[in-house]
Amino acid sequence: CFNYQSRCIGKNQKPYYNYEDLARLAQGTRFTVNEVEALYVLFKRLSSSIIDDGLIHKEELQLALFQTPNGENFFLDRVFDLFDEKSKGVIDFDEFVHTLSIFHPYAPLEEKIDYAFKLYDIRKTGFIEREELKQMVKAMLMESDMNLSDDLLEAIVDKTIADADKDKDGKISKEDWKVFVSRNPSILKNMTLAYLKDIACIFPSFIFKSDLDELVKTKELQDI
Amino acid sequence: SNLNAFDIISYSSGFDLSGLFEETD
Repeated sequence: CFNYQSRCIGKNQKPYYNYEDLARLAQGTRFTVNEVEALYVLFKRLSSSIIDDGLIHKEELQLALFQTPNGENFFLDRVFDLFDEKSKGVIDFDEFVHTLSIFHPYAPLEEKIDYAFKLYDIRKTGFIEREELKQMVKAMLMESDMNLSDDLLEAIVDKTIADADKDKDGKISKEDWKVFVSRNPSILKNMTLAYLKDIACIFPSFIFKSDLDELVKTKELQDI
Repeated sequence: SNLNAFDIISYSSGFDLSGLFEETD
């Protein structure tokens, strides 16, 4: 094995995380080591669903979220960008754990507000602009086969910008966003995943299938 | 109406990551 971005590469050329790596990740997030280990099992399943290289490709994220690896999806691109912190076009385990940590029920509200802003700042200009907002509402309406007249759509977008844009520059800045979200906390509902609170207990199969567990079982069999 | 554009977007299943935790064959 040799060092690659602080990760070891196993003989099958896939990045390999040992106990110390999992403990390091737990220390930097809201997860316990057991929970990071459960996430590692989940990650290995997701990252081998199409291309078994120890990294999650966009198609694999799409398969997990939408049950199909094909077709364009506006929301997929936004979610993938959120995970792909190093902009390498793939998601490694560090990025997976770090981003999911933001969705932890115990993550600070400020972090959730920041990440929600990133999600909506499509062009990465540091602002949520009117056209971006309209594009997202349109994508949501298309996804759910809902019809809304153009006039009504324009009116809702205009009203939202007017409500949020306190400095009256026609777009939503980070400061505008913080104030707006504090008045409309329901906007952040998708930024919390209750599953993450106790992932190791909710998904015990992850633990039973884990490498550590296999090691223990093997040892027990040897002892018998 | 008090409905804002972000409330509409938040109804999208596309921003819901719970699918990651569902067991698939």
